Amino acid sequence: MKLKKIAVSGFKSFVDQTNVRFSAQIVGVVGPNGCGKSNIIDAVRWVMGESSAKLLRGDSMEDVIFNGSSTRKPVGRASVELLFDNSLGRIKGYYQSFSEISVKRILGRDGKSDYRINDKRVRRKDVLDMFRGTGLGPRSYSIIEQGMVSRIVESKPEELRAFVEEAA
Amino acid sequence: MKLKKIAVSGFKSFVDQTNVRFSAQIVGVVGPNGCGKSNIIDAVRWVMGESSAKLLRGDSMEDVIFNGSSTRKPVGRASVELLFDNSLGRIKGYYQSFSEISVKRILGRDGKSDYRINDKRVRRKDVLDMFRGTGLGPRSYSIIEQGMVSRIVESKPEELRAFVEEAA
Amino acid sequence: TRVRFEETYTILNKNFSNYFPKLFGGGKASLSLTSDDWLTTGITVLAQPPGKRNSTIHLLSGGEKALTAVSLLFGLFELNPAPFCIMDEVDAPLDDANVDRFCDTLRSLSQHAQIIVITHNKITMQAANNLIGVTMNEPGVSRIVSVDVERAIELVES
Amino acid sequence: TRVRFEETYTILNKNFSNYFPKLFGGGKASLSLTSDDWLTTGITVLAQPPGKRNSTIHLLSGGEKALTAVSLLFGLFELNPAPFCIMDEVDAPLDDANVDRFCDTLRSLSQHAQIIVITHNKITMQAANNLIGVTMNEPGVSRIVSVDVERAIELVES
Ligand SMILES: Nc1ncnc2c1ncn2[C@@H]1O[C@H](COP(=O)(O)OP(=O)(O)OP(=O)(O)O)[C@@H](O)[C@H]1O
Ligand SMILES: Nc1ncnc2c1ncn2[C@@H]1O[C@H](COP(=O)(O)OP(=O)(O)OP(=O)(O)O)[C@@H](O)[C@H]1O
Ligand SMILES: [Mg+2]
Ligand SMILES: [Mg+2]
Repeated sequence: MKLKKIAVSGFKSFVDQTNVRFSAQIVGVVGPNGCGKSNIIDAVRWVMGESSAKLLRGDSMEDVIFNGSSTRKPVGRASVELLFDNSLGRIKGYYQSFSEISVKRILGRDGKSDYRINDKRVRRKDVLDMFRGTGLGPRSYSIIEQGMVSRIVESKPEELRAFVEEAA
Repeated sequence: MKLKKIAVSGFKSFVDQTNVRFSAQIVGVVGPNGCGKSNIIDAVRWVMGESSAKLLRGDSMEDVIFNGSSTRKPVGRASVELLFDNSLGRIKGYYQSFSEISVKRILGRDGKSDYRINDKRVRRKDVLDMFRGTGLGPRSYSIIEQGMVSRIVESKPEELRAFVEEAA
Repeated sequence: TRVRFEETYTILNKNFSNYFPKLFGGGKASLSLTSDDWLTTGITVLAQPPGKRNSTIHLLSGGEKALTAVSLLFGLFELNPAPFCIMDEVDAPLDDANVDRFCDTLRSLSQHAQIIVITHNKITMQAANNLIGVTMNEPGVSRIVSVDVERAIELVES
Repeated sequence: TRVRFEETYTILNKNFSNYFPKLFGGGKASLSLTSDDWLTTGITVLAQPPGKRNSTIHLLSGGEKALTAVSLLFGLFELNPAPFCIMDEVDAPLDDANVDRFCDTLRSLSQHAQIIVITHNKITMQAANNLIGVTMNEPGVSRIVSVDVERAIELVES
């Protein structure tokens, strides 16, 4: 199961419809401070079902919706889509036979999140279930966010235990 | 008052008598990870009277004494000396007329610290008094240690207040 | 869940003590438990960079701590290998020799998973097969540009 | 001590909002109090990098947060200017454009104080007038070598 593309619009600093394509085994993401690199990681965790605004560096979930810049007005909704190549059938269950899988999450200012898999509306739980067993998820160790390394370094023995329990 | 030299021996990874000379206005300190750069900062804070082992990244004050490597045995004492050029008379009080001022701290495995100013034994309080008013001291903002930037970034409003109170 | 925790801990310990010498170019490391009771015990990290004595993670240098934490994170990743792994500036505190070994490890991880690495380090940029540039030419608005390594080094400097 | 705190806060706020635009190449920042009671109030940091909206420090990026903290630390240093200022790898999360502005600020600070900066960043190394190399050729034992910039870049890579 390969990640082919992330399509974002209205999510944090990605106000316009933007596609991030991954076409190689090792892909580097570069750019000046504050240009939006870590926002891409937030987008991936959000669409996989992240429910805590604080873990997405915001005060409320609405903080993920583009809230304006010196030249642009705030928008009314955020949308992120992950497109996977599942031709090897790595995702188990109902979706195993699909060669491409699209997972989407949309949020309006009314606070309601709308999840879709291959354009069919589903619940958040369905997204979590689909990823179960693949090693992916909003808090999986496949995403090492900025600052996580120094958090691990400074953690006390009981905190390290909690890390391991989450992975179990 | 210019810092001319730091003389260390038996302090952390600086087991042999070593002189670090500062002969320019902007001095860069470089070297691979783990080679001893931050230990130099610990040496400066220690000789100025730092009394907390934890702030020197150790469990007990004895952790500042060289405790061996794959080829060397542990030693019995740590010694750090700061040599200042005071020809402008910036240090007030008794020492104002000295053109050079040496501050030294020696620690044996017996746990007793011995402070000296210009080779005369003094108390820790005398060292703190001498530096008062110069902006220097074991916890002054003239020393920005590794990790302090991310600690400030993550601090809560009441912690930021404590930072400002310490500076007052 | 006790058995599960014990199993996870044992595998993680093996993974971690595998990655550590690869990233440090030698030395050894392991996890240890703070008590005999599996249900309440904490976990400490013992690390011995090459040529040094064994110590807890707190006595290490900034870069040594970071590299130890990265070894642990790679060990955790291997517990549940996902189809991709995204890393956000984990190479920032490392010197060039450690970044080289970090890149070697990325290459071996990339045999089984897609690796996406956010970085300012030019050595890591060169280790990637493909680079994605993120810019904010219009203030506050992020866009994607495709870049090659030379262009990327320019982009970071702009 | 209430008056002293109020005075210190006011001067620090001025210093901080002075350093911020120098380090960011524009924008503005200030401190603000969480309550009217001087004796118990906390302090929050409001920062607005160039071209962005005003926000608390938590919504900024990793590099923007670090640069904001450095502006605050320089503001604190100016409260009690000492004969020297030592900095330990504060430039690690910054991109090259921000490192350039950081070095400009070091040059202006060096008018009144000796600056000692521990760094892995080649731009900062070049901004220094003199470099001190620390090596551990004998494992576990630190020594000082004098280096020039080219040699320093080699040293970091060894
Ligand atoms: N008492 C001691 N005796 C011997 N070695 C010690 C002692 N205390 C600390 N050390 C060693 O000093 C090393 C750390 O040095 P330091 O923190 O100065 O590195 P650094 O040059 O700042 O590296 P980095 O670039 O990673 O921050 C550790 O590896 C540790 O083993
Ligand atoms: N809802 C939002 N609307 C508009 N802009 C936002 C929103 N949320 C965050 N931002 C902006 O995104 C920027 C942060 O981006 P991000 O953290 O991705 O930067 P980065 O490229 O990772 O930088 P660094 O290299 O410093 O880590 C901030 O400056 C912030 O103003
Ligand atoms: Mg970032
Ligand atoms: Mg260090």
